[in-house]
Amino acid sequence: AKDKETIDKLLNGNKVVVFSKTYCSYCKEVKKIFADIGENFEAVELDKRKDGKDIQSALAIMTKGATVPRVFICGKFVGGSSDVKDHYKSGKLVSLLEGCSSE
Amino acid sequence: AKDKETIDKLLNGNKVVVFSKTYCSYCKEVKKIFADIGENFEAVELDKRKDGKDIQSALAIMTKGATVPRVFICGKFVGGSSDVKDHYKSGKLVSLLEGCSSE
Ligand SMILES: N[C@@H](CCC(=O)N[C@@H](CS)C(=O)NCC(=O)O)C(=O)O
Ligand SMILES: N[C@@H](CCC(=O)N[C@@H](CS)C(=O)NCC(=O)O)C(=O)O
Ligand code: FES
Repeated sequence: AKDKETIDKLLNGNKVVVFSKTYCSYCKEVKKIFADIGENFEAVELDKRKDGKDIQSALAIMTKGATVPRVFICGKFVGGSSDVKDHYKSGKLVSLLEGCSSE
Repeated sequence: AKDKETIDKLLNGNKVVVFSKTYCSYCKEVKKIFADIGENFEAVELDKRKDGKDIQSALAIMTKGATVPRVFICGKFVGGSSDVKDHYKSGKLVSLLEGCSSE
């Protein structure tokens, strides 16, 4: 499936991937968290891509949810905005990020 | 202007009006606040109305901002999601709502 391939390529090529929409404040909050902790991330803006709807459907199958943001760290699905915010507060976000650090 | 008329009708006919989009979590948060305090509100879902884009543009002129949610109480512009949340925490929201209570 072409969309699953597209997603896998993005996940393999980037430590942090945020599937997002440019106008969405929940997505902005997640991006701000990664920026605040100095972590680079790949933002995949589904409202700006021709395959955006297809990517969102493929993500729904993979992650059992069709909303944005959908956040992956080290290729693993972490959750949406509330999950990332909770992990940020608990310190779990940093340990997830260290989980595939190559240094 | 037809859209200004539409907005004025809504503001005159409803104590609380939330200009919203059905898929937006920031809008959901505002609706939840009014539900939690037992206050009825009129949700105007701009993504579901044919005149949605025009209403949003007219609101941008009226309120100097083109985002959702846009919240009005007693016909007056109160703000977006952060404003309503701040007012909720400070107690100002309840006093705004009492401002045009007819009881
Ligand atoms: N609890 C979820 C909420 C996610 C959510 O409802 N996202 C909305 C946008 S804020 C959404 O994806 N709506 C449907 C859509 O845009 O396709 C989270 O924290 O990420
Ligand atoms: N700080 C504002 C943020 C509002 C905002 O950025 N809203 C987004 C959706 S979450 C928006 O309207 N984007 C453009 C659009 O949907 O037309 C608030 O608290 O309401
Ligand atoms: S679209 Fe408004 S918070 Fe996501």
